[in-house]
Amino acid sequence: TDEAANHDEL
Amino acid sequence: MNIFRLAGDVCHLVAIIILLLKIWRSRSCAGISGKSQVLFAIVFTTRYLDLFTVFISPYNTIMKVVFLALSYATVYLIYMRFRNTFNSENDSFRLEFLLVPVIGLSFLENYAFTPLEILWTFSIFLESVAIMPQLFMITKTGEAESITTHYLFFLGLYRALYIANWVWRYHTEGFFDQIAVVSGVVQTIFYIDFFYLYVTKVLRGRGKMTLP
Repeated sequence: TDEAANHDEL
Repeated sequence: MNIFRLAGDVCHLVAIIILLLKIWRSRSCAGISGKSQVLFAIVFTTRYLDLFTVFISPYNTIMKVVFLALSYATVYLIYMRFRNTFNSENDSFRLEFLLVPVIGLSFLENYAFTPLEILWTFSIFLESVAIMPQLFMITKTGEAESITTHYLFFLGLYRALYIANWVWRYHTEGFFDQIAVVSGVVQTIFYIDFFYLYVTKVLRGRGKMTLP
């Protein structure tokens, strides 16, 4: 799933 | 980036600075749970391992470094600099009750079974319960200095603002991070009774918050 790609939140 | 997330990050930063200044200026960490602060340092460490591998934005990188530095500085002050003022007998929450289920869950529920992803999931789940030792200490001592309640207020507000951020991102960009959202809601729920006490006792009473 795309969330795993890059966690852009702190 | 949206206003809710920015406000949330600012609240988070304010909370950490409030606590650090309180300990530094009063040269005491009485009433502060060192265990919670250790858990927060672990949360930041396991979440920001991608600090050197993934570049999102200057803001993202700078905030990660700031959060890591301030959280370790807080732990240092509690356990090293002012350790003689640390009342460990009140800070008696059993961390294994938090760490074991959080570690287990992060292996079961994650987006990818890779070390970085499992550690990220672990940090998300751990953050939702990391404040428990502090809340437990307050119920045990039956009171909290008003500065400590301001710290908790901003800490609770930060994740509540993140929930608004997730609602906003869902409607504007279809973004939905289920693990972060579920964990963030649980985390904010833990603060609800504190928010009630904060508004009724501290803001009106202008004094210490004594639990009923």
